[in-house]
Amino acid sequence: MYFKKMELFGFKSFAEKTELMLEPGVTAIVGPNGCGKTNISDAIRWVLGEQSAKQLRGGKMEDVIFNGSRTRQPMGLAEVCLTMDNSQNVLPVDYSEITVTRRLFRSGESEYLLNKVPCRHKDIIELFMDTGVGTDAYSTLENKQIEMILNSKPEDRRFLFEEAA
Amino acid sequence: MYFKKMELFGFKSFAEKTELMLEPGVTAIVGPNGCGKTNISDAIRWVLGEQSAKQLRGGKMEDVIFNGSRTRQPMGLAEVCLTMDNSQNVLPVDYSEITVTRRLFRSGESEYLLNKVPCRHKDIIELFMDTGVGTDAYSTLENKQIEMILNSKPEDRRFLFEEAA
Amino acid sequence: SREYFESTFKQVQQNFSSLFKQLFEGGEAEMFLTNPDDLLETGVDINVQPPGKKLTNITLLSGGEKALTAIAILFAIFMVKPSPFCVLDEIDAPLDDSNLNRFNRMLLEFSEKTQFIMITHNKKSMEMANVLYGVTMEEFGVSKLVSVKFRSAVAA
Amino acid sequence: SREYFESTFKQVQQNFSSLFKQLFEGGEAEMFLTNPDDLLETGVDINVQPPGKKLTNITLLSGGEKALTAIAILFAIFMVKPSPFCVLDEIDAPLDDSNLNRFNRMLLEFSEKTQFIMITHNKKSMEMANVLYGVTMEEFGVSKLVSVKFRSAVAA
Ligand SMILES: Nc1ncnc2c1ncn2[C@@H]1O[C@H](COP(=O)(O)OP(=O)(O)OP(=O)(O)O)[C@@H](O)[C@H]1O
Ligand SMILES: Nc1ncnc2c1ncn2[C@@H]1O[C@H](COP(=O)(O)OP(=O)(O)OP(=O)(O)O)[C@@H](O)[C@H]1O
Ligand SMILES: [Mg+2]
Ligand SMILES: [Mg+2]
Repeated sequence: MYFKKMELFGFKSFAEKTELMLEPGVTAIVGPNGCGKTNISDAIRWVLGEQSAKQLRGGKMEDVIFNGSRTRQPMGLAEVCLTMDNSQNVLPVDYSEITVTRRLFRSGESEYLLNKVPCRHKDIIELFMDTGVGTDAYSTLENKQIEMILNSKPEDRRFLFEEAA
Repeated sequence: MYFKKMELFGFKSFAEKTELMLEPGVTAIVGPNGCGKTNISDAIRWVLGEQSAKQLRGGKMEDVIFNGSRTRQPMGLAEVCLTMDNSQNVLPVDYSEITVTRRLFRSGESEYLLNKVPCRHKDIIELFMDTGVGTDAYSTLENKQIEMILNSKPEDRRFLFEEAA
Repeated sequence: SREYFESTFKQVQQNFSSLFKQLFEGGEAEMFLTNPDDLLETGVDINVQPPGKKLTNITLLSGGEKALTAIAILFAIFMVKPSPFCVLDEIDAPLDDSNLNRFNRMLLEFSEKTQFIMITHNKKSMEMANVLYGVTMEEFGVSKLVSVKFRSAVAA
Repeated sequence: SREYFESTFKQVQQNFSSLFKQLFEGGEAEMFLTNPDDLLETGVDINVQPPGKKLTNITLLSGGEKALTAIAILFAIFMVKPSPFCVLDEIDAPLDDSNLNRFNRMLLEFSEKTQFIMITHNKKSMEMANVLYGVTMEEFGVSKLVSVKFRSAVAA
């Protein structure tokens, strides 16, 4: 299983519809400070079901919707679609390709879709349960976490193994 | 006032007597990972009176004494001397040059000296009170602190101003 | 379950020791349970010994040594349970050139089972990637993606 | 004392706004007291607006923007009460090339009143220093100092 494509629209600083084609192996993302690199990583966490605004560096979930700039008005919707290859049936569904979509409206209404069919948040979480791809897995690592893993008390490090067990 | 010289002996990875001549302006310290750069910054904090082993990344204060290597035995003493220019009488003593010395023996005994005359920890702390040089001042900045200053609650940021007031 | 935790832990423990030696080109590292009699509550602690140094607690390690040790832990877990996907956000920043090279070599090996997105400012790390994207903000406040290089993993 | 806190705060507040504009080459930043009626308990909060972006809370800033903002705070305090001495330990690591240049330029200005020790892996930062020391561990586990460059501040 691997991620093939991600489409962002109105998510954080990605006001324009943006398409990121992905391949197996290593994809490097570069650019000046504040240009939107970590926002891409936030988009992946969000579409996979992240419920904590703080984990996405915001105060409230609405902070993920494009908030405007000097030349643009704020948008009313954030949408991220993530397409995955499932030819080896890692995910327990009968499709060789799966697209997960998440939308959030300024009104607070949120939508999830699996291959364009509306579903619940719970369905997304269950889909990725135990695959190692998901919001509670260790699939994002930054310097803050390195301090946390190494400086925390031994009892706090158990979560790393329980995840893998 | 500026720091003119620092001598380390048996402090952390500085097993050999080491002399660091300092000038006004900017002194850059470079070198591979784990070679001892941040240990130099710890030495400055320590000689100025730091009492918390945790602030020096250790478990107990004894962790600052050279602990041995593949080819050397652990040492029994850590000593740091810091010589400062005081020609403008920023520090309330009648010397144009001041050397602060701190020693710690494995036995747990510790010594402080001011221009080679034994003194107490309290004398060192009082000497630097209100000068902006000292262990509780903001005179060391690393990435961990940046996260702390910006992510802490507004009430927690007061200490930055009280220091300067 | 208890047995499962124990067997996973033993595998990660072994992987961690060997990956640490590879990343540090020597030295020793050991992971152990603080309370092996109570598998449901026990903590996990780590002692490390970078090459030529004495065994120390991980809090005495330098910034770069800590980053490399954490990477060894992450990859040790991936060997037991590969995650299909992982984002690394500037974790190569604290590394000096020789550690950076060892890290990038290991990353390439693990990228056969795990797909990585690596956010970096390091030119050496950019060179080893299969695909390279640049993000710009020509229009203030609005991110735009620019694809810089596409070398298919197969051709490499 | 209360009056002293208030007058210090007002000066730091002004300095911070102008230093932020210099480091970001534009934008706005504002520091304010969360409870100005109670000077003994009040917190200090910050709103920033990088050039061309909307006003945001500092938690939404990027890694590099946060580092630059924290540097503006530190220097704003130094303008009110210069510290004779300061160690900066790899705080230039999250900065891209153009922010690094602006930071180094400002550091040089402040180094007239404050003596800085800057631990860095960045070649550009090494170049601007008056004195450059290398630390090596030829003998495993034992640090040794090598003086690389001594350009007296006066001659520069
Ligand atoms: N909802 C939003 N609408 C518009 N812009 C946003 C929104 N949320 C965050 N941003 C902007 O995104 C920028 C941060 O982007 P990001 O953290 O991805 O930067 P980065 O490329 O990772 O930079 P660095 O190299 O400094 O880490 C901030 O300047 C912030 O103002
Ligand atoms: N008491 C001690 N005796 C001997 N060595 C010690 C002692 N305390 C710390 N060390 C060693 O010092 C090293 C850390 O040095 P330091 O943190 O200064 O590295 P650094 O040059 O800052 O590296 P980086 O670039 O990775 O931050 C560790 O490897 C540690 O083992
Ligand atoms: Mg970032
Ligand atoms: Mg260091």
